Amino acid sequence: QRSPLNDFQVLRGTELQHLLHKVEPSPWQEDTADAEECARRCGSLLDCRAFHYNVSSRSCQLLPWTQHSPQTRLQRSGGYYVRACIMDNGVQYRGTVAVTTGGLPCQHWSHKFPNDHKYTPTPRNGLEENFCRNPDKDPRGPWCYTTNSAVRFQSCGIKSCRDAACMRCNGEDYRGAVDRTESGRECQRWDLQHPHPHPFEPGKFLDKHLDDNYCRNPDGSERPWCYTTDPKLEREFCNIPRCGPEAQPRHEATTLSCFRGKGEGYRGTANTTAAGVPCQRWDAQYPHQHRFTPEKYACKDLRENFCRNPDGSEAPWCFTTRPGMRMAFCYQIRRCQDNVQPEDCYYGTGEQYRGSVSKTRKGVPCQHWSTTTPHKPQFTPTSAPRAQLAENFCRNPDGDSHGPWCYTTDPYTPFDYCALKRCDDDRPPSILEHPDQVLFEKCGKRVARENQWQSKLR
Amino acid sequence: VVGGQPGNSPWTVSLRNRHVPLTGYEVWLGTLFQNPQPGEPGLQQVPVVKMVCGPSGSQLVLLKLERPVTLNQRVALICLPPEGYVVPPGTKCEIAGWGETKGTGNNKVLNMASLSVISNQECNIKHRGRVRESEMCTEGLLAPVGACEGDYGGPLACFTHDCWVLEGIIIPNRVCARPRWPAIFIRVSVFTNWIHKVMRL
Repeated sequence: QRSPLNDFQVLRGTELQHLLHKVEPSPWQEDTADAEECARRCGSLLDCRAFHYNVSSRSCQLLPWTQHSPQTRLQRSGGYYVRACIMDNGVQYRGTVAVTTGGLPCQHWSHKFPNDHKYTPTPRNGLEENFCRNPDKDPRGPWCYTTNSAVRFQSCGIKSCRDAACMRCNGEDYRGAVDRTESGRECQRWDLQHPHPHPFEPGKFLDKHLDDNYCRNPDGSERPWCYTTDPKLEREFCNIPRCGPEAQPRHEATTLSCFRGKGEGYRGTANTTAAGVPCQRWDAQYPHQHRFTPEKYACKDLRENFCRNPDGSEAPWCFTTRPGMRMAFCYQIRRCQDNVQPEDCYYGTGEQYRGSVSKTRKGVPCQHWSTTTPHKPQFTPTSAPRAQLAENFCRNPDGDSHGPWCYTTDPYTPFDYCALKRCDDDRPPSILEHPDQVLFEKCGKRVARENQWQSKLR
Repeated sequence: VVGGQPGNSPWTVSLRNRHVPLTGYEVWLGTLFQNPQPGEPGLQQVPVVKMVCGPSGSQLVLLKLERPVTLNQRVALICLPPEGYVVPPGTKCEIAGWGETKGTGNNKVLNMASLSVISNQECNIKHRGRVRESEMCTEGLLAPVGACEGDYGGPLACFTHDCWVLEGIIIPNRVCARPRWPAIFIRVSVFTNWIHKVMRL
């Protein structure tokens, strides 16, 4: 009694997307009893390689490709989201925990043995497999019959979403599953633009984990929030418990004299903008009113008028004391060099460097000059014999004025300069002494300014 | 730009959505307005897909766009100088940007200002030898004229041999448009070969 499903691999919560929009898969076929039925239909067709089966709408879509076909991508299905914690008494819980607090495996709901019972699984009531569920609204939350005849049923102890994850600081890295606002409104999914259009597309904020409709803090607000499903209220904060002192705050590498990344860890005392305008104190609301008060952003160290980055901007900034200039970046603060220590030195442009340093200034190992992955080199030991391109040592086969370099083993970085510095006693020729002539061909032309701008003014 | 005038600079790009990770950055071209309306004719919005860091200390990155832009009357190429080219002192240049005007101009449109190049030697007198070879200067005018917050990364374009050439990149200076004080830019010609190399490799 072989099932047609045996010919297929089951991937829950995923969907196959064809990247060429022009290619349409076959339409959905409604009223398909189950995945087996869908598998049977697919198996009978020569050009059917896979299928989507949607449990809740009981529909089947046959596909002529798999995730290994060109131009296809397997991705998380937007229609499938499982919350691992429970809201209220967990009647809606659809997770996959199948063991009780006493460690006993749960009995399948469709089985009447070893414990007989009155429940029958349907596509609607969620009594799948042997997962913990709460069909009788038990205030203690999801439970199951156990496989131990001596213990008929037992609770599963699944955490409430409110307690499953707490919030540190302003909750920028809260990744819990609360999806209600403080007034109890349900949150809008981040990947939807209705009822409220918004700029926070999950694909553009990958590091903010804007999953499903969970409360998040992608914009440096004082705590996690969400857009609501209530058309009359666009967005609202959520009630997320704060982590206790015992929860270790994530240690941001704080810096004092330079900044790393976006400078969120900068704790120095620079207090003017790059253009020299004095900064406004954070605890003042004049000349600029703002929401970044020290007490609401306690862990951002908004002391005095020091440059800080409380909201994930691209660098430390401050409100300025100039009424006409609300905020400005403090670019005068040096960026910390995250380069590795130079391990050797070179003269001139390094064309004669023959050392054995083989890593880039970021510490990435160099690719061997004689290999073609991950990058197809244009300079090889045979094409540039004089450069002595040995192994994966740093060299300068093209006379790059910035020194020895190599192809890197990072697929995203074709080449980079090496962990080398100019020798202290090196005296390179100055470009300022011998300016040479210049010849230009095309480019650098533009419509005469006056006539175009005047027409626009008029 | 402080002390500038509205103008046209078809190679000046506006970098938007910088409050998101790189995957959200966009470049806007073909407009003179700081906040062009959606659907404005000529406006081109292209996402940035990759960033390549420049040589150490260059303060430069190269941005790869998701797709090529369309060149037209509003969007034009600017020349790159040959490697190591030194702009002769006295060369007429201009800066452009949508940044801070400090009340000296219309901050709703692209502003430009004309500046003249001075030698590093002359510039180092006021800057007490701190100007590097990979930097260049323009003279400080009596009136406050120069780049400011929001202009950084913009062009210092110079008219050389009948062409506009991208000779400098605006970087933050200690003070915006400080009268009688030379402004410092990154010297693009020190990085021309690097730019070509990145595109080639």
